[in-house]
Amino acid sequence: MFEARLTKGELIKKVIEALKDLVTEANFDISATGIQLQAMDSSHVSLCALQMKAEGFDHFRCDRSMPLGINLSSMSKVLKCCNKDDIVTLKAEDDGDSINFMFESKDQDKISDFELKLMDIDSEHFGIPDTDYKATVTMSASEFTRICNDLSILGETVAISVGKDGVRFSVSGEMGTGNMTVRDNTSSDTKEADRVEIDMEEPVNLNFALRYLKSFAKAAPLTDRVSLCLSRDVPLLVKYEIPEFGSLSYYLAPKIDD
Amino acid sequence: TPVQNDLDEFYAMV
Repeated sequence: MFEARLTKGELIKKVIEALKDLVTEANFDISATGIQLQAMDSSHVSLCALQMKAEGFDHFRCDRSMPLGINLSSMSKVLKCCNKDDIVTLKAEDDGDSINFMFESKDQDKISDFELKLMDIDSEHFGIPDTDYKATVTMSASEFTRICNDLSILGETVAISVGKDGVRFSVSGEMGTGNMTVRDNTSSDTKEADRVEIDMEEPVNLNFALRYLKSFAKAAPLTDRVSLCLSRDVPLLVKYEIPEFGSLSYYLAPKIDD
Repeated sequence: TPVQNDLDEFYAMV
């Protein structure tokens, strides 16, 4: 038996919105410690890794570890019926072929339940080596979304370079070029959410497809902060930590000069 | 123009 109840049910909805552009179907691996998901997009350019800790739920019971194969677009449709303040309960039997979603309004005056059929999905687990990233930038998640959306009007590829002057995002396309530089402001009085922290061992300059970064940025409603971790010739890690709940990480293969 | 790498070069399936 698996049962998980979350008062802030909206979090589940936001997690699925942040995954469904990249992943159509995936296994939610449930165990006594929580829920994990790891999946690459269909072109194997990016990888999403979700962790939701058992302690992050108001009630969490998992008698047997198992994968729950779910079509994320169906799950997203079901979650559209979940209101902002609803309490969400997920349930699945050990040998069942479905997952049950229950949405309860805060005042307990409306209860909805939905059942989704589970799917058999080949498990994909990738060994992601521990990487000692040469540069880590932590900034406002909404500001990162803004940068990705704004620069994508000019081109498809962004060059991210971290140097002593800050982190520069550059795009060039047929229309022209654009640069946005964000500087470390930890020594000023900037409020917590707008802080930019740059931790650099050595300068890094890498190219990435903006299309994927824009999809990753759909995770911004989950949390205030995002970290970008870079090293030469290795995938970029874009990490959204969700306080007291877990994290959503995205890995993106760089574009390499031909 | 830079060419898109895929992740399989970096991460093996385990």
